[in-house]
Amino acid sequence: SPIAPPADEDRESIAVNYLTQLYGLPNQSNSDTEKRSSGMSLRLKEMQQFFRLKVTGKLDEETLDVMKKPRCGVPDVAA
Amino acid sequence: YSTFQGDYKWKKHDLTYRIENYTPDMSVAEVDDSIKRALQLWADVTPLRFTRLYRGTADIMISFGVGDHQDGYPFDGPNGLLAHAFPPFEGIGGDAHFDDDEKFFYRSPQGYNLFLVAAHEFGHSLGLEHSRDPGALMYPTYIHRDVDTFVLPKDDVDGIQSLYGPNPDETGPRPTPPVTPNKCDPKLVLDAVTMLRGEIMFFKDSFFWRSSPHRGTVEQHLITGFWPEIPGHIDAAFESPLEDKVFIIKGEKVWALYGYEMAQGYPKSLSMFRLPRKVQKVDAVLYDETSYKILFFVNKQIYSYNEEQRRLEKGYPKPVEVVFPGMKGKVTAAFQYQGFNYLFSGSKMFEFGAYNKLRRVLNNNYFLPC
Repeated sequence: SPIAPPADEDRESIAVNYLTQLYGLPNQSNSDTEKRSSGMSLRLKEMQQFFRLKVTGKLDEETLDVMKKPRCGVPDVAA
Repeated sequence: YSTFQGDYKWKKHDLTYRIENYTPDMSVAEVDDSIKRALQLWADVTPLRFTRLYRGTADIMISFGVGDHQDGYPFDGPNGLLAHAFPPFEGIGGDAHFDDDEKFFYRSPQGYNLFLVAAHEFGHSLGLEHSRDPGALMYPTYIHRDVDTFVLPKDDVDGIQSLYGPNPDETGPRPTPPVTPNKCDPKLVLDAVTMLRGEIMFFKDSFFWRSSPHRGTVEQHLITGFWPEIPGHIDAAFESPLEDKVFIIKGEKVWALYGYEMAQGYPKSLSMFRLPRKVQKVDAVLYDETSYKILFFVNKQIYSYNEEQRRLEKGYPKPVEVVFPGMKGKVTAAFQYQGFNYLFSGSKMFEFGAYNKLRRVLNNNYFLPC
């Protein structure tokens, strides 16, 4: 693609926004790093499970691709 | 499908809706019609009936807004989140909001079709959550579909009828709700199989599975979600490494993909492969990388096209059984992988090794683990 892939912080913010709005990721500002990354990994696994992606808990290309697709704003779990 | 936990369903079947405002993307009449048809989809398969109100509060209040539109769930600008709706309960329950930073369309395949987005949101307004079925209307991501031929998929029909039951006023036969093919179905018969730059693509009805052997993942998608121009129920597909293209064949038409993009100048005719005029449909195609020959399976015969010399080979057509001894049934799909030829017939896959010697007969989901 001629468009440079999103830099890491873009990737991260895309993922945090997506998981916060659609997978109930708690607000990240005040939690410590450890708690934050485990919360993120848990929600990533839920999302990967929902979309039948490889469940790794890590933000890989396939997972980011799905996050960038246009979609409905109703959460996929615990709506 | 899934429904909202708790008893989130309307306690009545006669519901009202009101369109509070409009998007500048479409005419008032187009918005009205899109909304009406989107509600009718659900009415057709349930006892639910929808009456439009022009003032006051309706069960389903429909509006267009941007960014923070005062419901606590702000939109996010163009693309991303397109709309949302609330399950059945008092007040905001049932309401549907559309992000007017999106470009909504009435018919064109570009942008977002309002009828499709609204039909999905009204599924939520009636008590459905998102479905994991990639063919379902209630799947979370937007997938363009042909709105003229759109039939509510079975997964959605089952979901809404689990809440409200069937339409008691059913009059006459309805189009069969499409079922998403299941790779665990032992009777699965594939339409076509091809390589695509190292991935294996399995086509069935309106869907394809995309298998990445090196990543160990298999995804299922609607064909139209990737290539709106390509129809479902294709006859055959093959990859030409020489042209770095995948050719997709249905009837006498041939489309071409360049990677995941549609190649320009297609569809072309099957005659591009010099097949006799009487051949108006092929059952399968196998590309032999060792000889640059393209084998066309037509009923129980094979035509061989030499891609380098761009001409049909002499001495063909030949019976399939002469070229692939032991291959008795009709071949419905074929591909070559790591030097072996795989021919699909019914729910079986025949593996041929060097000199087209039959090695194994496998289940056709050998490459599509259940």
